[in-house]
Amino acid sequence: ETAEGKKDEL
Amino acid sequence: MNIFRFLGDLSHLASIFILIHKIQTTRSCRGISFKTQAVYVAVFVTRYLDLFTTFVSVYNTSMKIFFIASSCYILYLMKVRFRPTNDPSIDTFRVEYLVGPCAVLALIFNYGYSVTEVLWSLSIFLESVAILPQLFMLQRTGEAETITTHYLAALGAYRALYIPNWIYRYFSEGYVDPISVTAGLVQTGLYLDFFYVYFTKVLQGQKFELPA
Repeated sequence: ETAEGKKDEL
Repeated sequence: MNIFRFLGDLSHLASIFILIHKIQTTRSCRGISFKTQAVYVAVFVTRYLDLFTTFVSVYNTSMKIFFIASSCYILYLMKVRFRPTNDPSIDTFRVEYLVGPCAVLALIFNYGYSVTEVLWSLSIFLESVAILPQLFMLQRTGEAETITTHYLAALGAYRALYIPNWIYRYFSEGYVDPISVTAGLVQTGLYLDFFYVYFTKVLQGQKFELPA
């Protein structure tokens, strides 16, 4: 799983 | 959310409060680079465009709004409220040398060719070097008010604390964000010299002064 489409960090 | 990321975010919040406190109590923005602060506004605005499309948590949304609002407020303090105390003649770092390469990097390295993804990527790269005008100014003047060094230390600690967070997330979730990790390592690296002087001088009660 990469960060694509899953940006939950600030 | 893990403890490293939470402490990182708290450190980021603290840095902003320290900066606003410094400007308001000394009634001066002396020693603060307007260019660095302006780049932060660009960083937050371009990164948090998803405020309108994605909901992660109340925590996430509130922090995003706070970072955009507080960074704009700092620009207001510097350009309007305490304008006479801002000296552009020592804030001479050429920001276009940062924005240009970061824009190229964002076009090459991103998670998808859409406006929001490229701007997100740009914001990550830009954040990693946003502190350079400030550090450049520090180097030129060779000294800093103690409160300013606390601000810089908290700001540097924020991204440094994200590094153990990424290691933790890799092992616990298999989550990897190569763009953030690379930029985060660069960002933290830029602070190493500053941290050295901060720990060996400021925290020992001495003034922040660079050797001539």
